[in-house]
Amino acid sequence: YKTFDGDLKWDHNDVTYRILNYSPDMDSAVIDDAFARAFKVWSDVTPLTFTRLFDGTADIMISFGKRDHGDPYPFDGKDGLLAHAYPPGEGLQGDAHFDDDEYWTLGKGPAVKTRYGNADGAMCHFPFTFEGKTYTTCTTDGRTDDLPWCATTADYSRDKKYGFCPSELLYTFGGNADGAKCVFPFVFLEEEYDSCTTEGRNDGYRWCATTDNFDQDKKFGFCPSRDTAVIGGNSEGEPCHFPFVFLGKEYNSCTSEGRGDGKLWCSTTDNYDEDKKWGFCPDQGYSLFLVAAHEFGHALGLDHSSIRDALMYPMYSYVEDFSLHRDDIEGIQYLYGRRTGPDPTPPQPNTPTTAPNPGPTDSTDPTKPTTTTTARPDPTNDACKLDKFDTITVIEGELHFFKDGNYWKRSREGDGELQGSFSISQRWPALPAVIDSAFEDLLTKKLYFFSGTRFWVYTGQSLLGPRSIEKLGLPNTIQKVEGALQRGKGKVLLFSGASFWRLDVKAQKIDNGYPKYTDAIFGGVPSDAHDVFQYKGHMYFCRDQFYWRMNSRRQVDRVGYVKYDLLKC
Amino acid sequence: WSRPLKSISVTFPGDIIKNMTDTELAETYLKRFGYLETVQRSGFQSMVSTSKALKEMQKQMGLEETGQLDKSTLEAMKRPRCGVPDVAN
Repeated sequence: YKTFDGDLKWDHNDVTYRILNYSPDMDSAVIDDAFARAFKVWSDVTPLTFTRLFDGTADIMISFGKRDHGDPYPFDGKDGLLAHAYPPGEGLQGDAHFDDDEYWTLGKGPAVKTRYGNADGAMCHFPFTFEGKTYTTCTTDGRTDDLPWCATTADYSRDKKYGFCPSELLYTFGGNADGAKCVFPFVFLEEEYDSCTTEGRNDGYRWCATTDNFDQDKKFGFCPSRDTAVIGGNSEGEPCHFPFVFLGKEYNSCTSEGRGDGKLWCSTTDNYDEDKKWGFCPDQGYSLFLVAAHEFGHALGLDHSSIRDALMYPMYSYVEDFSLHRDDIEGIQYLYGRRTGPDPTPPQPNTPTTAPNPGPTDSTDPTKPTTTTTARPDPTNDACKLDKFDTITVIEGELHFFKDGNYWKRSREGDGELQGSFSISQRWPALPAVIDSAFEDLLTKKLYFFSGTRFWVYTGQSLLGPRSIEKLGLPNTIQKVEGALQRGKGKVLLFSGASFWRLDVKAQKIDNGYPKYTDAIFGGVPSDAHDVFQYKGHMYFCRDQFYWRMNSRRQVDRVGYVKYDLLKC
Repeated sequence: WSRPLKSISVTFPGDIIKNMTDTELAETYLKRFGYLETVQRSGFQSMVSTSKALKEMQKQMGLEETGQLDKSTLEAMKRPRCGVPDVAN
């Protein structure tokens, strides 16, 4: 790792940040979340805290801009330079700028959060089917009002879950109209406009009036990008027009013809040769989270690293399950020291600091865990700040969330307050910090915990294990058990990778005929879910911060956020 | 066997990425990220040699330090990246 000359760093640990504007590429809530997660990357390993300000001057001012955006280092259109940030200090120092000629996503194509509809703001599910046709983008099919929509599950006809996609006909962002939708046509400088325009601005952002006359009312907002819109070029925000003519030849899809850089483009009118209107076709985009985490490293005082896998390596590459490289940790801890306070993964047994109260105890009854009375919650460990859990399961009727040596629980009623964090080692001393999967056997009330290739069985406070999962008949090729679903009494499905096995709990053996492919039996859920559990009669499959809920007829009836729907943050 | 298409390069309006030769691209890259710079001290002006700059860039990127504008170096220069210079000015 490398720091800037003079080891520039903040002289305080409570660093503030402010998001000055948003990209039209993603919903503001998704952008807020990406930035918050990017800061968390650094606060997890240092004593730094990051507080968001909504006005005034923050240490780190974050903004999106294009080309010449107000500092001496202009951006360069799509690709090439993605972002830059300044080392800690006053004024421009510490600020982070993101090139809005890039297509900002979460790194895997359009990240489209819906509004309205009946899916509670869930993300679009691409592809989805509607009346026998498969859609990979939002569509206006089936509607007469031209509003683009998408299904939030794989099959709209079956699940009927949908939401509306970003559109200027639905809302705007920024500006001074409180997110009101565009009004078309509108008048600007005595000219009439039927669509969003960049006229009158020199920053390339598309805007519209939210009343029929801007000259008179001065009300405006910026237009969100549709997922089908081209990026950059000279028609930003317009959809491709297929077929289109280029150099006399007709094209029905995006092409790299005419370009030396191999980038795919399309015409936004039927004839490029005549109209010269074009833009780049939407691609996977760049992960705002990853780029922001890198830039915030600069804003905290780290220069570029020469280690290819380090976050502070200057080039972008997408990684699915990001974790901070040792080089980055050593760099940031050189500047700010280690994170103080309780170790988030404490494997040591609980040692009470005060003598326990004398009196009756039921510790001799192995069926009654006594630890709930000794485990004291640590409210400073906030489950709402976590993006994904090691495992989620129901124990004694309460939903439990496990992460890095801690757990939180919510009562079965669902509206009860989230309790925790509690230390795993206090309640189940033999368990490691990371639990990949867990389930409670409905017949015997025994608790099964899986971590890596080992498992433990708790009956009250008495313990069996650890034992190898091979003893259950699972193959030695599987690295961990990622989920467990009760199938009636005495049978549990164990998930790993894209497959699952059925465990006969009484016989402690995997049934014949397994493994089976997850997507062959549970269609419409991610085949790489990292948490699978049963809750209130539904099956839940989690990936990252999202869950897919499946009913007993194996229909996905809901997709949502773990944070909001299950943790109730 | 398909006959290779004759590719035609077009200047797209509003496209600020100009078609550059490999040498031009390398020079722009090395200057932009601080590897190649004119140092002015007390009236003395010196240009760091391109080969030396390339070696420094290759070292930073974990590439083989050939000092030549080889294929992997050129590919690295075309990849998306952070705009903060690698060599502090």
